[in-house]
Amino acid sequence: KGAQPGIAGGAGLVPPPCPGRIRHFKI
Amino acid sequence: VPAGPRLPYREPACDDLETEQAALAAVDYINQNLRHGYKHTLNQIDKVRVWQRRPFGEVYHLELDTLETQCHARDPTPLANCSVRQVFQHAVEGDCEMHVLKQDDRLSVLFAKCDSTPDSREDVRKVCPQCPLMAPLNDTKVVHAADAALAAFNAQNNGSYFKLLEISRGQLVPLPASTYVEFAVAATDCVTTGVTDPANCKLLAEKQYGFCKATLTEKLGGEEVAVTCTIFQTQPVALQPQPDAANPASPPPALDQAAPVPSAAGLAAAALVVGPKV
Repeated sequence: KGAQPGIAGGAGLVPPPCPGRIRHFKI
Repeated sequence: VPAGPRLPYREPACDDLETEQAALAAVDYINQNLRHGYKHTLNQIDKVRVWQRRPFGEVYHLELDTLETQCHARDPTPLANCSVRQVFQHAVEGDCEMHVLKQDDRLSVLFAKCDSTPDSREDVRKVCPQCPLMAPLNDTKVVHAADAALAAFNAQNNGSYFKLLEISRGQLVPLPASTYVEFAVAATDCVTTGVTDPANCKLLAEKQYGFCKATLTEKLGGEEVAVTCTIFQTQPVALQPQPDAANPASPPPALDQAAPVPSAAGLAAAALVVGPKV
């Protein structure tokens, strides 16, 4: 079964630059 | 294909160290200029853009999410020691738009605009169906509870007569039928034993603040009040270094620049805890 072209196996996933991490909790 | 037009700003990641340092400086500025309510702590950096500034430096345009802590704005306790108000305690979120100048590795706030919003009733009820919700600060039961608690505190405290500075928080507790209130107080030039007309008592020139928590419980034929106050040591007040005059910080409406700001280094820990008194 051929791999889908152009989809990295997850290794290349880069988190979006913003918004940043949540330090406590979101309301 | 020629590169597109160069944007006049750059966008680092919201969790980059440089962004976080600017955000922490912004939150520090907010807390140093707050006069009412509670200190806030950084919860999330929503957005950041960094603009070049002529002739030197860069300006971080930040959008920040903050959360209310349980330390009153005038409490000298370091922010790191202030616990965040949890959802079941009816949390309050802050939204701030800040401009922070970075020049020669120094960070100073040029602009701050913040507002705060309590969590919804539904959110609180989701995590705690029985927990009391925040009541309006001018609710008659809340005002009465603060007055009764302060009267009880002054009656049993043989030093300065303390005046109410602000009611910071109130909750109407269904069972047992009671009112929970938190309020800030300030020492006056009167002594509790000799007060005839509190209106004649003036706040001390060297301000001494305190913060009280009280519960007024309705009993058959009367009411009972339990109050605990933390009186903060008078603080040598040092003016906060203001951003350079060319760019006076334009404080948000909620921040008042009138009173000088205690320098974080000069703050002493809370001195005296009195109570609970019933």
